[in-house]
Amino acid sequence: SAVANPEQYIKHPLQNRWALWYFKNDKSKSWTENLRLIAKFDTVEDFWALYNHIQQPSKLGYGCDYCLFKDGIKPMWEDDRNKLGGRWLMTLNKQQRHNDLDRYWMETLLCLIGESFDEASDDVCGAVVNVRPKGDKLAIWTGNCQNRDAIMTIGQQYKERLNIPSKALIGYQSHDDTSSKSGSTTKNMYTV
Amino acid sequence: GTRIIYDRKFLLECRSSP
Repeated sequence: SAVANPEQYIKHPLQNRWALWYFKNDKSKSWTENLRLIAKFDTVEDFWALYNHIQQPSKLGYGCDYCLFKDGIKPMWEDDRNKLGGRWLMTLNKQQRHNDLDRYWMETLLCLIGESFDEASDDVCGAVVNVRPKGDKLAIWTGNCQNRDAIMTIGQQYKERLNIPSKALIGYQSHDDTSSKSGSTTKNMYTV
Repeated sequence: GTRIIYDRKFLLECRSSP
């Protein structure tokens, strides 16, 4: 007689429930109308079921985004959990759409759902990938731009996970500075 | 409380499991 192995039928719970959002840039609609919730999940298996089912970022059209956020946090600056926060931002060159974008995005998702930043994971609100003609962007959003220790932990671990060379710096910018900037660049509060 | 942490190796193994 066979003994059932729980490993084969029990899904693996995640620390958090996550929501995947999709943004499609339709100029005839408002920004919020263009933002759609795709699905929520709270197990490893349900994450993969969703991930395996959707397009990779490199196949999305220009102006499209994916956002993965903790359940209850909307992927916008205005959300109470985001408004004091900021983001670690990775700007990719055009060549990297073919070489790195999809791999980086998957790695980002695994960092989030696996709680890779230990206690600093509590500071994570979500992650965003923007597909843009000038170059794609990846970001991890955190909840409070003053939490230096947590932000530095997240930045260092993230850079390591993506295998970014140590001499290539990535920057953290507050949403406040990003939303009020006048030029095309926002100053970095932190770099790793 | 305890935090449920999964490393990338485990997460990737779950992708191909039945």
